[in-house]
Amino acid sequence: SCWSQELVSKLLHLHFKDDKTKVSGDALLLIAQLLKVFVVEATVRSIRQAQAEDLPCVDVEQLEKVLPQLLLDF
Amino acid sequence: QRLKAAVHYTVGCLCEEVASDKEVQLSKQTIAAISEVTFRQ
Amino acid sequence: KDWFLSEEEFKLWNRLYRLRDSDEIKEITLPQVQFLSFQNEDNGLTQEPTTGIHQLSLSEWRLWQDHPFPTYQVDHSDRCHHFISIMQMIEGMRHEEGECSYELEIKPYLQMEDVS
Repeated sequence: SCWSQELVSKLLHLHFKDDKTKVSGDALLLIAQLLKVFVVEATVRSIRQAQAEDLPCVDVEQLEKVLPQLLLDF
Repeated sequence: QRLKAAVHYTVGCLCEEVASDKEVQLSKQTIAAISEVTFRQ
Repeated sequence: KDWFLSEEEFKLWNRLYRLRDSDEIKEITLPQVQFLSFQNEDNGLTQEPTTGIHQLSLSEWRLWQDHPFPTYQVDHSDRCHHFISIMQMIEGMRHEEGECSYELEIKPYLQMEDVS
């Protein structure tokens, strides 16, 4: 997966109250997968919106259109 | 900021992979926006 | 070896993805979540729109939210379908003047002993 375990661990530790909190390798892999699914979903939904508008390039506007439902789906 | 840059880079690679597979172009701003949303999530 | 970007990755990021001050949009932010019922101190910080910083809008395209957008690998959640149905209801009531169709429809079922 493109998310390194160190990067995922660092992201999680941003929000932990206790820095010594440990996260198992499996949990890190699962979160890395979740992050990947989220980014791919956001990208494909934005692309679909750009294609529906016959646009050659996906801009922020296409993401904004799909954003409310994307955030409700995660 | 370094962590955000690492997330942004990772998101950028993923977005490019999807975009090339779908043969479309994503603006830099769109990638930055997806990265910001991901970071916040 | 750690979470940092390597020299190579940093160069790629800097070239391909980094937003520059010369870009029209040089930073993207998300709206701050505000629970009006909890008037905590930082609610006061209404973000002034600053040039070059684009705040993603969750309401700009609200008129488009009355139908489900296509999904890819993750289907719409129940709460998303609920959101869409509320947006459809709002869209249906948008042009009403005076009378409220929802009220006219539901009023006959009201039993005062249920609420007193």
